[in-house]
Amino acid sequence: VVRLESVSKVYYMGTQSVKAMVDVSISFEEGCFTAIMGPSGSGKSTMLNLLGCLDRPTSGKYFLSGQDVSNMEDNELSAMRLRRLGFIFQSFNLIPQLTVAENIEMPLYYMGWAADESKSRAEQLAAMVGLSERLDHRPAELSGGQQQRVAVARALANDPSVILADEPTGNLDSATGAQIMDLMADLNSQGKTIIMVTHESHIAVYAKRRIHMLDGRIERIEEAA
Amino acid sequence: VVRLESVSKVYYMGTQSVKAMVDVSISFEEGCFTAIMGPSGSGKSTMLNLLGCLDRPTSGKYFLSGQDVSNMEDNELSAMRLRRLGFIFQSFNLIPQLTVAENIEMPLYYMGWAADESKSRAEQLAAMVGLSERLDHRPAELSGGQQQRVAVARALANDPSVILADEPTGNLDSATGAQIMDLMADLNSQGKTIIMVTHESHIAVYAKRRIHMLDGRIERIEEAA
Ligand SMILES: Nc1ncnc2c1ncn2[C@@H]1O[C@H](COP(=O)(O)OP(=O)(O)OP(=O)(O)O)[C@@H](O)[C@H]1O
Ligand SMILES: Nc1ncnc2c1ncn2[C@@H]1O[C@H](COP(=O)(O)OP(=O)(O)OP(=O)(O)O)[C@@H](O)[C@H]1O
Ligand SMILES: [Mg+2]
Ligand SMILES: [Mg+2]
Repeated sequence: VVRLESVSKVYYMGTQSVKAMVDVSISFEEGCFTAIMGPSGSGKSTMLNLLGCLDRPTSGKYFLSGQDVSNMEDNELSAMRLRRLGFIFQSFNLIPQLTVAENIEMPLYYMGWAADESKSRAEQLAAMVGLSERLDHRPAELSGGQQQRVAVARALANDPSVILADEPTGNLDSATGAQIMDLMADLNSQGKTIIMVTHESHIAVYAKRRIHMLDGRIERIEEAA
Repeated sequence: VVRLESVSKVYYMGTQSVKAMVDVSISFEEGCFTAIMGPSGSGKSTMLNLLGCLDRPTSGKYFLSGQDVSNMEDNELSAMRLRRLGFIFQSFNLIPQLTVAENIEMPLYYMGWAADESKSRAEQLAAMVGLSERLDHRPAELSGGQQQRVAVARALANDPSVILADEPTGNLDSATGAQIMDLMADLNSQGKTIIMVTHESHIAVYAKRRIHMLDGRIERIEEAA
């Protein structure tokens, strides 16, 4: 279970400050499939970054499996992130110098996997996102949607129990996007928790619950029938 | 008028090669509003990059206002690009070290505009995309959709006659996306030529003509009624 309790996030830039999240409280049950929607700048990526332990709240508490994340050391945090979380970034964050295969293998390298095992895992994942022929290419040699699919594959490498996806189909045509969403639905049916930011309603329908954000707050929550 | 004549683009990577565009012939009339759609990797961005003189065909010809672009020197090309074209990149390509205002002003700086004029032009454009309060912030301090809107504003700075937009609403919620598209429709009604890649059908409807690509070729063309 993932739980935010009165979480706020303020970004300070010199004299100015931006209230990215304001007093947000929400729980995510294990195995849930939730979409986070809302206008540009409403706090969706900020919420996902906090959930992914990539950032800390300015105030409020974040509990991961009952444990108060704010009491954890940075190395504790990154260890748990590595084991339990898979993150698909809005801007992909692929390593330009690494090939597709090496980008996908990254989490496994940090977890100490043997080279041949991580290589075959990367090949399996690349096939799942339709990029088997591009394993030795670098991100700059790929289209936007192909880069996005590498980011998806990398997020699944460590078989995470919680998948955090920030606009996973933003650069994909409907058909390819549906393939990725079918993959997500499949992982969810295996019990994985999926929290996904999307602005596309035909993608949000894969989720059982839809959280609508506005100006850093939760405006409303829709539960699918 | 913009015209591609039997244009092919092959990317060579060591022993491998990718046929990004295969024997494409198409014209774009002055003042048209055209959408380019198709699966991820089908050649949409490659076509836009060629149209935007950011890359050269491997074979075939590209005519811009009747002039064969392949006969132009690089500096001629970039001069014309600066004067006549506005490009919204799929990955924004904002300068991280520059503020929002400075990013928008970039084309005007190269065109030798006076500082105070380019500053007020940047303020006007930032207002048009709803970012007046963020002029002094840097891209890393912005949300994905806010960065995308800065990229839109920058593409319009030099008042181009041809606007090339690669997924201009990919990171925007429906409402904000519609605002950007209303802006595009307005510019088109003023006579500007707009060629836009999108995978979102509710965005493609703004275009009078829709070109569908598949594996580097034009698969079919739809004309709106
Ligand atoms: N610089 C490059 N080097 C090598 N191959 C490239 C390069 N740029 C693009 N390609 C390849 O050319 C093909 C077409 O790419 P393009 O970016 O035009 O696709 P696209 O239709 O824009 O895709 P998307 O919808 O995913 O953005 C893809 O297979 C891509 O991997
Ligand atoms: N590092 C940062 N520094 C300063 N302000 C930030 C930073 N990151 C985000 N913000 C601001 O916080 C607000 C929320 O940003 P966030 O990225 O969460 O929005 P979002 O809902 O994901 O938007 P989008 O749909 O455009 O991606 C925005 O106004 C943004 O400019
Ligand atoms: Mg975001
Ligand atoms: Mg593209």
